[in-house]
Amino acid sequence: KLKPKIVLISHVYTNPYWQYVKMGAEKAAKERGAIISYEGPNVANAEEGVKLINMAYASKVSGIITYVQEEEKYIKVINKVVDAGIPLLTVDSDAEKSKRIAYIGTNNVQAGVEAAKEMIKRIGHNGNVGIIMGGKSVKNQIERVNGFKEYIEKNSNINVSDIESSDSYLIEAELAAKKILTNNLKIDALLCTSALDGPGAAKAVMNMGLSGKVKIISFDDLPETLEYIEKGIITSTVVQRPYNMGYNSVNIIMNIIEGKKEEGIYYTDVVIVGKENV
Amino acid sequence: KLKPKIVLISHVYTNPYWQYVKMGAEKAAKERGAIISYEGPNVANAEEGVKLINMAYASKVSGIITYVQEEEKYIKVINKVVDAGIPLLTVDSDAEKSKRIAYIGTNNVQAGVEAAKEMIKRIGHNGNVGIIMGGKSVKNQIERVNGFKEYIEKNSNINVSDIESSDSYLIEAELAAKKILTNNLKIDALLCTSALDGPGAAKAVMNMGLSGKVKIISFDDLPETLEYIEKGIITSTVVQRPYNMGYNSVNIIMNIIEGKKEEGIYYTDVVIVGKENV
Amino acid sequence: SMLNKLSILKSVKMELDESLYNYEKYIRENDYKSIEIYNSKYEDLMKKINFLQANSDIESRYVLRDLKNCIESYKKSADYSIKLNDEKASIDVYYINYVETKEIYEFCSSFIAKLNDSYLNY
Amino acid sequence: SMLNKLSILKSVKMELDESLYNYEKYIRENDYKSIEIYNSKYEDLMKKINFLQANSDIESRYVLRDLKNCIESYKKSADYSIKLNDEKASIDVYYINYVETKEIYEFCSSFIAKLNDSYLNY
Ligand SMILES: O[C@@H]1[C@@H](O)[C@H](O)OC[C@H]1O
Ligand SMILES: O[C@@H]1[C@@H](O)[C@H](O)OC[C@H]1O
Repeated sequence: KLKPKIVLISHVYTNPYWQYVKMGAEKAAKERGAIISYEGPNVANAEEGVKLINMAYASKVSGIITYVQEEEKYIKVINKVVDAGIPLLTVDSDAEKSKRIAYIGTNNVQAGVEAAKEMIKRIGHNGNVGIIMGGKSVKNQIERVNGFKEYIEKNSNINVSDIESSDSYLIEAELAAKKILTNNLKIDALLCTSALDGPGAAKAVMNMGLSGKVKIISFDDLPETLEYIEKGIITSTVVQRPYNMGYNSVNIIMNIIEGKKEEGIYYTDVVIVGKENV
Repeated sequence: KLKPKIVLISHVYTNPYWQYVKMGAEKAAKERGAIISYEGPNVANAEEGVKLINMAYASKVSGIITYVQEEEKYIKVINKVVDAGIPLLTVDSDAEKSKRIAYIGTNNVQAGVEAAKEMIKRIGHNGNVGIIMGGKSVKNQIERVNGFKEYIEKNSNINVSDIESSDSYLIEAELAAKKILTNNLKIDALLCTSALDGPGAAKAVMNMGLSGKVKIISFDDLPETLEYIEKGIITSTVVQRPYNMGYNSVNIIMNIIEGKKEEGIYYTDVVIVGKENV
Repeated sequence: SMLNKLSILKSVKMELDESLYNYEKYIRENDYKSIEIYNSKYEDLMKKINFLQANSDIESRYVLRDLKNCIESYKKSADYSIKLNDEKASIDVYYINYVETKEIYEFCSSFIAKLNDSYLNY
Repeated sequence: SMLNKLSILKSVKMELDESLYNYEKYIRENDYKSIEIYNSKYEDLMKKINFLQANSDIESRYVLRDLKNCIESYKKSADYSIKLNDEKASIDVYYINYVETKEIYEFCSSFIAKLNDSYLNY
């Protein structure tokens, strides 16, 4: 007797952050008698993401948990899936205008605010900041940058000098950081809004001999991010709960499959980690 | 002992016009002791076309014959291949700004002029014409339309009312024709500038009960185009020489491989075919 | 044997390809012989899927479930556009559905490739 | 036998994947152990290619020629970026080359899939 299959569709298939989401999902699946199929685009783009939802829909899976690249491009396919009776949740990045049953993940706007508070704490009320985003048109990255910028504008004289994108790839994060630091001579700190942006920025800062001169506030706690914090290259990081996102998503799906009513927004929290509490 | 391999890269892999180019190429290859690898994009786009050239280059083939989607996007890769000593010819659509060794195919601007003359012959010096192109940004389609429009403007009062693209697919040609005929109520004739556009337009004209009321001037002589001419649905067609293009391209490549000097533009001719001479 | 399963799987791919070819031919040309071939190909490949399901390990049976469901989705989508075509609906009425049918075919191909790998994973 | 060739071919794919993985690891982290693995994987997979070439029919040997040439192109491209990395060149100096290396890897994968089909075509 085959178990129900839940498809987990990530932002970018190879991004290591998503291994934690997958582990949490697989843990819950094992406990609840389901299997997980981990999928994701090779490059972050909405067309690839929508295609993977369509593929899961055509193979009549029992549930779909999906990241949302650009919300407008997802509404139609999400509504089709939910209207057909397949439970679909969004994870890490939401599509609240769609019929998705629930969202599990960080409040990304608020996480941007937390990063802004941390930035002020670390560099004071004045200074120039460059931002490396993990994609310029993906929902959760836009929300973090917006939350950051709004708080910075209201509560400091910090200036956002430049914004580049890594598209959530490590080498590209290093390139983006180098570009910002080359094009803007008075950068005091970098904000890195996705998991690989911090390590990429750290490598660029070191290679350009700017360690100790340019601070880095990043997201997530990949092993290399924590190592860079211990070395004092990355100042601090906004740690999310990807394992919990995965674990909770699968449990919500299984509750729905077993007939329980579930819906809504399930925020996971963030915590700031620096050298002092790594 | 393995024979030299020549890669033939088409506009769109499935387009039946390219079967004639392939047949001519295979005939010459058999005569000259080579083999042909027929490749082509699934959809007409320059990135797919360039990727296939890069693939042929990486596998160190003996020669490349390639269609050109958008010339600007091809220059760099063509130059790389020729600089590395692999003979590269363009076929059917040229990249004269590149270092390609030779071009074999129709003079597409002039073919547009021939189509314009034929249009005037068939509908007179006044009237409204819609154009279905096999791609709005591909080189040879643009040239045909430009040649047509320039001649029409100087030599008639014919008005080009609308232009749509089929992207060289049959069903999409029917859609494009229907869209033109629906959006423009006084169309006297359709010009169809790639092989499947004529049959697609013919089907739309029939389905809309406009047979005999809207003339069709098309390109090429696919079997279904000739059938539609016999039925009086398509008025006439500009017939190219795809078999010769393929045959001559391979011979030029083999001449170069055998040390002979070859370069330049090798135009193949066109002939107009209507019911009277089908 | 594994070679036998790989051979049957390759045959499944060929029949799916012929099914799509004949579906498109019917949509383009209203060729009734094409629609007969389309229907018989579907029956042939479902028999083979059922045989593979009865003779595969658990890992492959998960992929076979996906493939079978996907082929059913492909057929449902294709039948819908055939129905509209039979009712003389114009192509623009069911063009979206025609494009979706072809996309679902691609998904079926992906599952076939995945199953091929699963069989080679011994 | 055909099963033997399919098995060797699958092994070629795995070694190519590991070669790319270690190349990228080296580019990202300057991990010298990665570069040793990258080099040894290349030698392993070329031995297997040579064995397959000596034991395949003519049609497969054309695809093997493409594959072998493509793997050589992949190595040449990867070695160049490794050289620049060793010389402490910044990533932006050889980023184009890094992207090309990964694209050539994809071409090698396509030829492997084509050879897999060729072997199943018996
Ligand atoms: O969306 C993910 C984001 O939440 C994390 O911060 O970085 C990796 C991304 O894929
Ligand atoms: O480029 C080709 C063109 O010459 C022909 O007319 O139609 C088919 C196209 O692919």
